[in-house]
Amino acid sequence: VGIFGNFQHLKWEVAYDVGKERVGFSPSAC
Amino acid sequence: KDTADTRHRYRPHIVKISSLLASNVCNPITEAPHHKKATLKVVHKHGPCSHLNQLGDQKMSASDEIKLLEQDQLRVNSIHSQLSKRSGDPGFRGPKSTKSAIPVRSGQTIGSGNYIVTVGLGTPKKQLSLVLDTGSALSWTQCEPCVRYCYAQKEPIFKPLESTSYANVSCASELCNALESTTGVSPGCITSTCEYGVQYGDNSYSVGYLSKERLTLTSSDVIENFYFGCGQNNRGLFRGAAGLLGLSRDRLSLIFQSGKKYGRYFSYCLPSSRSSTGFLSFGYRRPRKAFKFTPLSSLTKDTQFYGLDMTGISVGGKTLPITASVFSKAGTVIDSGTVITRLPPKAYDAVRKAFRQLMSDYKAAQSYSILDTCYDFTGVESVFVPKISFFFSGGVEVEVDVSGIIYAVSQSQVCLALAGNGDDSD
Repeated sequence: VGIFGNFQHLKWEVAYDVGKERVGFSPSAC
Repeated sequence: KDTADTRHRYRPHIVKISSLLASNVCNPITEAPHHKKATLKVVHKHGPCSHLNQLGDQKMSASDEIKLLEQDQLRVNSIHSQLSKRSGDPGFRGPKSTKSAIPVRSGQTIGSGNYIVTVGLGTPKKQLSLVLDTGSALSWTQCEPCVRYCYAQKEPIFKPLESTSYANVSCASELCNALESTTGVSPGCITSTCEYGVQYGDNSYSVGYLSKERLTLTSSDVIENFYFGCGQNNRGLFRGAAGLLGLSRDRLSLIFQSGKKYGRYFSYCLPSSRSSTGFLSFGYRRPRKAFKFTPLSSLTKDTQFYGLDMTGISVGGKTLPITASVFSKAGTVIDSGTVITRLPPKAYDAVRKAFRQLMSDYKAAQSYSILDTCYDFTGVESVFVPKISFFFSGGVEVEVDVSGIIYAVSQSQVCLALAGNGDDSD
């Protein structure tokens, strides 16, 4: 598989909505 | 079309090279996320914000930096190995892009992830720094008396005998029987106590008692009867961390164990540099900007991993001509513990070609570990770096921050922070 690694998550908040089986991305200042 | 959106898309990042090089000073985020649910601080294990940083104020050496990327490849191999076993693939083929072949071992994902959070365990609670891992399920910490072996950790090792809320789990427990599907290792039974074993892709491992205990995330967020591994024989590359916090898609992970409280919802924002801090949050909280959601992929439905359907990539504002089957053939997982994104070879070749074209004014430098597109910016103050976006099903675009496009080893070696897999079916 391809892997979307953590270096590319920087400055994004990543949400794991496991109940609804989805992953979300939101730009973040962090 | 000359719209603000297209102008933004094509406009490159302008980057001061000095801003990309690691700082020795911790600059925590000043603004805590507005939340109602449990939020923990996340730090990079090797940065100045981490109390586990063995090097104090010193920067990591070049050889330590190389080791980090080699360990990253071990983790990737481990993920491939696990998914190959599930899909019946006869075996994993080593990466063609790396110069030195790294031996492949099956097992859980490597335990040496880079981000840690500090939680409280037991009554009275003891602070423990655990590696955050969305790629594995079982949380564990080293436990005294360390019947066989405990590696050196920064905080005092957890002592079950000093906690009033600790209990071993019996071999007859349903969760004990579930261990094999969680860890891939059959549970043992010692004087009626359930024994777990978990081995990671680099041969790191933890063996001990399956136990339950009070887990304190924050002063107002406590999980009673949290099942975890109380490690009596622990070896590997955990480097000062007290253990691991498993966040994968499995009934034994923290996410499922705290499902009633937090609705199986968590989010993280990783520190944008090693000298900054981020957060890990449980339960829904409204972000400043709305989330764009993509469904979990059916390809990884029966695995612990969070699979996504990547549909395309753009470099410098232009969507690359990569056929959809290149992404769908192998699939994609999102992993908090893998550092560098791995792409199918055909996709990576297209990204590299486009990136090199747009960076052709700059002097090339030799490759660095798994990173094969590097530049020498000696004497250069600022550079233009093309934007890169990943697209996922549901119309979700993740425009990678510039801090995630280039990996700065030194002023004379700044590399594209992406790599290719060895085979399109990986």
